[in-house]
Amino acid sequence: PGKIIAVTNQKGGVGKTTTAVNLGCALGVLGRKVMLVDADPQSNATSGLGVSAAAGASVYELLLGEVSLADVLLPDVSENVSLLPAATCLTGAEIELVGMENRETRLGVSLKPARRGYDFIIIDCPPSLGLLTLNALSAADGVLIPIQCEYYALEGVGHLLDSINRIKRSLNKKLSIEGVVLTMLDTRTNLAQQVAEHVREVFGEKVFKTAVPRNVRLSEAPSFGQDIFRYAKRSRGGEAYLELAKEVIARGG
Amino acid sequence: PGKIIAVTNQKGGVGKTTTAVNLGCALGVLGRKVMLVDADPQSNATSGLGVSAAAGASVYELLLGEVSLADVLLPDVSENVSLLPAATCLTGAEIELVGMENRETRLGVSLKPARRGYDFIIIDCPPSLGLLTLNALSAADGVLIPIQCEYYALEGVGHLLDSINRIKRSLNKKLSIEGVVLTMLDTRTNLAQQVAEHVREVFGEKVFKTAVPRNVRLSEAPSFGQDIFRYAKRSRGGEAYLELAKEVIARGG
Ligand SMILES: Nc1ncnc2c1ncn2[C@@H]1O[C@H](COP(=O)(O)OP(=O)(O)OP(=O)(O)O)[C@@H](O)[C@H]1O
Ligand SMILES: Nc1ncnc2c1ncn2[C@@H]1O[C@H](COP(=O)(O)OP(=O)(O)OP(=O)(O)O)[C@@H](O)[C@H]1O
Ligand SMILES: [Mg+2]
Ligand SMILES: [Mg+2]
Repeated sequence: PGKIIAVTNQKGGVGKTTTAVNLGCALGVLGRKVMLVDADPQSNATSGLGVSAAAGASVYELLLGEVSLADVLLPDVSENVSLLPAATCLTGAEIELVGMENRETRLGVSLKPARRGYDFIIIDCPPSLGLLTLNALSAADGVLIPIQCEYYALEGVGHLLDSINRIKRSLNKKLSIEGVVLTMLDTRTNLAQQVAEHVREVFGEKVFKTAVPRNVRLSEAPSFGQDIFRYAKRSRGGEAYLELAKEVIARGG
Repeated sequence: PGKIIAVTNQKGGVGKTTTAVNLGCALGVLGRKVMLVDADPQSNATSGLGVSAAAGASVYELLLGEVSLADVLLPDVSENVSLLPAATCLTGAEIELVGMENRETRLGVSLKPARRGYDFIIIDCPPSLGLLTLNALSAADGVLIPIQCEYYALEGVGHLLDSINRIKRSLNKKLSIEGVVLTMLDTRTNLAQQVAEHVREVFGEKVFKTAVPRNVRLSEAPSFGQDIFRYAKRSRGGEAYLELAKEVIARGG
């Protein structure tokens, strides 16, 4: 139980947070118990669910060993979903962690005791391959890689795979690629079609059949502090994330 | 001479690289001499101009003091534009710099001797507030902030302003906000209009009159290794960046 999935891609703005929040909440709507971990100093997943990032202790204090998981976890931010919130002081964590013992595995150690209580633990990562992302990769069973159908988004994938393999060899033997999801797909442009084709060539079966279309409801929802199922359940964005959740469950969640 | 502008916003995917490359090349088209500095480990600005990031020494070796500026600078990547390329090993720089002397000011020291030879030095930053971005802020005269008209993009601006003020107080008294540019503006959506209005309320005169519309030519150009003026000069994207360059010059470049 308690499959840990890190949602990561160091390219910025490819839909990591939108995927972590809405896939997490889709799994909740389908009756799975989910913990969403916001490991990004921007704390977008936290505010996207209507939680004020400054309110209390966060992932930051957990990583530094100052609080226990129970002290920071916020239950029921959405149906069957609890949240481990971020705070902006997480930016400092990257530099503070450099000098600490077990600097890459502290998140995994904190999450381990909680696994039994959840079906899925989904970690939203910042757009970098620094210590916060390395902590997520060390803790995870699988990596879910959102890829925007744009040229720059394709470029960095090799570098991400190198980091995943490095963590797999050194800190986390069980780590594998859960899957690749195409995001903000606008089928009207040639570039998007070409990038999508290239991603399917490189990743084959790993690419989820569900591609998430560009859908303005997905970018509106966080401004109301809601996931897509509370904001616009019948939208194309809501339906895509529900389909994606069904595929994640079918792959062995 | 040699005004240094850091293009930065820790929110990912807001158009930092697209702005640094195409504003830089627009200034070149208008006859200004420009150096483009790629301080992002993703090296998108480098590959977006058709340069292979792996080819030789980069900003990384410059920051560690192993090479001189002349050793790494690539002249004439575009009309009147030379490039200080990035390489993926820059990811390591963030951790390696932590333990070094003058870790936040090394880029500024390297660029100082070159200022006389250029009208503008434009620095593309990674999506974080780590040591690479702090180096760019310490070296810069002005900060140009691209803001995508989306909810999450608005959230992080306060945090960015805190970092700018911190660097201004401690390491770089001359640092000021050059301006804010609205990017990927799709005037058909309510959210974009609301965000644009909010940005103009917060930043007033600092917001450039030119907003960059969403234009597929801008995302296609890097896949051909070209800036927008070589790829599709008469496109809405090309015209917007030419107008933006004229505003930057008028503001005292
Ligand atoms: N399918 C979609 N349709 C429309 N807008 C989307 C979609 N997915 C994401 N967005 C919007 O695009 C922007 C980038 O998405 P998001 O913030 O989730 O990416 P990210 O990878 O988490 O970014 P960062 O690298 O900063 O963490 C956001 O404003 C979001 O609302
Ligand atoms: N005005 C625009 N119209 C259409 N596409 C755009 C526009 N500006 C940028 N893009 C595309 O949006 C994506 C994000 O832009 P870009 O990579 O420049 O952002 P960034 O802030 O540099 O990202 P990162 O945070 O990863 O460094 C890219 O694929 C780019 O080609
Ligand atoms: Mg995010
Ligand atoms: Mg960039």
